[in-house]
Amino acid sequence: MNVFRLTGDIAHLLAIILLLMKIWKTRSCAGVSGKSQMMFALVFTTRYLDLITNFISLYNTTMKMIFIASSYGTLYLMFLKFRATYDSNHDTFRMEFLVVPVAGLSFLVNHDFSPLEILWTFSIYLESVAILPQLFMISKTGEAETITSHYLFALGSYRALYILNWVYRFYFEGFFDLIAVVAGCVQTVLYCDFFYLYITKVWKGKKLTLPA
Amino acid sequence: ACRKKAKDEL
Repeated sequence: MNVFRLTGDIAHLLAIILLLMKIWKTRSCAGVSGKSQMMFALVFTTRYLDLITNFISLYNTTMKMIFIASSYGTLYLMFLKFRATYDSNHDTFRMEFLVVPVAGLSFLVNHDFSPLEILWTFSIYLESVAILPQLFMISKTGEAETITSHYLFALGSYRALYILNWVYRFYFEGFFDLIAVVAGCVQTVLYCDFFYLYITKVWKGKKLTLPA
Repeated sequence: ACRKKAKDEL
């Protein structure tokens, strides 16, 4: 564990808490993409199947359980409890355009052709693009609530911090995982446009709106 | 190589 990974994990946890808080406090999931959230639940489910097969640390197990539980908690709030507030008209990104190619790629490019490993690879690839329906939704409506933009910033920062973690691990532990690194870079790049808007607008106290 | 170590990441 290094400082980059720890802050990355904390940013990830913070993002999830921010999203749950936004939905709970405003009693609304307006502006949140249910499709991105469904894919995140799928990401955690397929990646953390190793909870059953091997134990790493109490920290690892606890965080994994929190991530899985919170992703399904978010789905529960969005699709059951506050279903009426779900903005499905603006959540029109086609999930199959991401899930199908990602599934295909995880069969073709992986570290080991075994079920758990393919599912892990699938989750890594899917995570890298799972935010697209959310970003697409913001581009359709042209704006995002400030709390939603904080959520996205924390969520995007997490993988950027993981890149620093991988650089650190490469130099100090001789560890390198090409699949995770490439997917992590793709994931971070997808947020760049959002990061720019967030820093130039939200940090100056304005609402996140897209240029017309 | 070293793939197994990634399993300690989240």
